Amino acid sequence: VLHTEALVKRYLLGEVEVMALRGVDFRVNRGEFVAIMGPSGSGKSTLLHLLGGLDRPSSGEVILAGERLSTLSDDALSQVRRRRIGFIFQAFNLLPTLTAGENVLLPILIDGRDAAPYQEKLTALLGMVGMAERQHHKPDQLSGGQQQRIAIARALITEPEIVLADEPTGNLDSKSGSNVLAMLRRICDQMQATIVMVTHDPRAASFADRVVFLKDGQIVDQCPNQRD
Amino acid sequence: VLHTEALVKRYLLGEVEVMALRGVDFRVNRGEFVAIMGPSGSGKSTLLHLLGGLDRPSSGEVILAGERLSTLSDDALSQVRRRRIGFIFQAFNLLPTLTAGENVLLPILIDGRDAAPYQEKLTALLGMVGMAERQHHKPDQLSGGQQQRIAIARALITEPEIVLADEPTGNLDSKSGSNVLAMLRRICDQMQATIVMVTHDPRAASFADRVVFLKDGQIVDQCPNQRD
Ligand SMILES: Nc1ncnc2c1ncn2[C@@H]1O[C@H](COP(=O)(O)OP(=O)(O)OP(=O)(O)O)[C@@H](O)[C@H]1O
Ligand SMILES: Nc1ncnc2c1ncn2[C@@H]1O[C@H](COP(=O)(O)OP(=O)(O)OP(=O)(O)O)[C@@H](O)[C@H]1O
Ligand SMILES: [Mg+2]
Ligand SMILES: [Mg+2]
Repeated sequence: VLHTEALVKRYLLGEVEVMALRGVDFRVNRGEFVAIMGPSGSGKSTLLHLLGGLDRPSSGEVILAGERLSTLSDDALSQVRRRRIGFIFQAFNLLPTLTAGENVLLPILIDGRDAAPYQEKLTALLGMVGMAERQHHKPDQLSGGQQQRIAIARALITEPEIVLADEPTGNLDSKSGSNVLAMLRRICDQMQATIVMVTHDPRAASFADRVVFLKDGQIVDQCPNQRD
Repeated sequence: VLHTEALVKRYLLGEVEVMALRGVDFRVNRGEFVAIMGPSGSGKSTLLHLLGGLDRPSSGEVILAGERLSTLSDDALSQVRRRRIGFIFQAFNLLPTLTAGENVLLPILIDGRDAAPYQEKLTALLGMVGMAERQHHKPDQLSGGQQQRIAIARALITEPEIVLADEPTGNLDSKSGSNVLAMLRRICDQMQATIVMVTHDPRAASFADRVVFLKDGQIVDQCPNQRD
């Protein structure tokens, strides 16, 4: 459902060029749960941002459900993101002026839709990540792991076909982390959602169907997980 | 060298009171490396902020080298922080308008001192965290783990007696993470620095001399690590 062809991303800093991705051919099928691991700075977040259309490649293509993202206008790309993709950012990216509940509903509000039909789903999602009683708190009144859990709920409110998760358990204790991973696994198995998760944690990677290894902007290894 | 007595921290949110710490008696001796673990929201960052004088308790005392922090003025407290404590924040807290190198030198600059004598130490520290060639880049041009490593270098530039680290390896792959932990261990062993590290990673906790477990704002368990 989502694949890349010879994906290259180059950043220019003054006269220095940073090759974040050096030609990546990545593929994930519908209903598959793939983990991406690799050293710090190897290009994982960059790959995730390109997959989600949050940034455009220097060359190469990202193809989502048969459609080349490069052919879409900024508006069309923005709409694909809001309606079909849920993104969990490495730095959470919560809006400091909104409450936790408003942050979770943000994808709906940005889409110009009414939030009322989503109240029940909001409550259910907050309950699933253990944040039900914190709905009215602002991000700066929450711990790091609590903010991360709000970011996770926000990515799932639209029941997206594709979840792109950038180190979603990095600030969570093992119990909250396992809870989140089990949740992602459930969404994948029961709703055929497609999950691409960047992680540094081998235990988190073990929840995936397959693990892809990135190093210096290239895929260097892949291995399927034995799962029953 | 650093201990607390009946430490309580209460946050007031509208009419809701959040008891972040419910009476904590914590002690760390000079030259000791202590890890603090516990569920998300259990009060770890709050405890670390109070230990570093970044916030004041609702009741109870923080005593640093025999001095009650509550007796210090804001200015005096600020000076203690700058000169004796190195703080690694859970969210890094790098200044977006400064380069990586300038961010590392910030404690020196804030102290009104000349940065020139620190250039060599800056280069050495950046080398130790693998960020030597990124000195002139801004934080938004760095990956999550690269930002974390800059935050780590910043905490160490003043060669502080006490390092307070809030989940310092949360965004690092296992190799960069082990590197940072070995660095903290070395500073502790060779320079008798005192390290208090919050972590969710049992492997990181294994580098410490002792692990303290926090739950719902209270210390519920402690255990020494078998180290040779
Ligand atoms: N400024 C604040 N206002 C209100 N409540 C706060 C504030 N800061 C923290 N809290 C609350 O205090 C409790 C402890 O927070 P703390 O950040 O210390 O947790 P933590 O153990 O570091 O969690 P994590 O592992 O998720 O980082 C949490 O319930 C949190 O929501
Ligand atoms: N806006 C930018 N400008 C310049 N360079 C950038 C920018 N964003 C990322 N980079 C560089 O691209 C490379 C890949 O970054 P990326 O964020 O994808 O790494 P990562 O694998 O997610 O690392 P981490 O595990 O530390 O989060 C890094 O060397 C980084 O410094
Ligand atoms: Mg990243
Ligand atoms: Mg914390």
